[in-house]
Amino acid sequence: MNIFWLTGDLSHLAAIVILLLKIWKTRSCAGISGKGQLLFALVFTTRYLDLLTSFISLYNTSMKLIYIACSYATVYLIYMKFKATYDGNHDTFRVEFLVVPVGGLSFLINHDFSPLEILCTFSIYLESVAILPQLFMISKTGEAETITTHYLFFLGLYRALYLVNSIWRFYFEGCFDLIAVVAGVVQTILYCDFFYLYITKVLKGKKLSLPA
Amino acid sequence: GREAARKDEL
Repeated sequence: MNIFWLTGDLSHLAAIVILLLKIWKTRSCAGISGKGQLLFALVFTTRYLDLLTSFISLYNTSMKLIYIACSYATVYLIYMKFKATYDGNHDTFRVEFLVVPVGGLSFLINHDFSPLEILCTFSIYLESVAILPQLFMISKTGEAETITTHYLFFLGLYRALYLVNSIWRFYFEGCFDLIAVVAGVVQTILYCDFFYLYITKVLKGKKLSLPA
Repeated sequence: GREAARKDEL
């Protein structure tokens, strides 16, 4: 494990926990895309099926379980406990336009044509675009709460750190996963516009609002 | 290995 890998994991964890605590503390999920959170729950479920077949380390297993539990808890809060605060009218991204092509692609391009590997590949492709419903919602309402932008920042930062980790592992360990790297590049590119707004607005104490 | 990198990552 290297520093980019560890800080990537911690950044990912920070994002998930920030979102969960924001919803819990404010008793509201206003401004959060429920569809996006459903996609992330699907991402974790399909990627971590290897929990049932292989053991890597205590760290690996615990983090996977925490990610899965937090993502399901978030979905529960949005669609059950604080359903009344869910802003469904603005959460109108058509997720089937992501899930269907991504499903097809994972059948066509994968490392091994086995159920577990296809599902894992599916989760990597899906994760790279799973933020789109949330970004779409922000573009529709034209603004985001500052705490929501912190969530997005850590979620984006995690994948960028993982890319550096991939380069590190390629040079020092000789291992390389093209699928994960390409998906990671796509995922990071999708955050660039947001990163720009986060640095130029939110970090200077302003609210993230888009021009009408 | 090619895809070995992914197996121990999250």
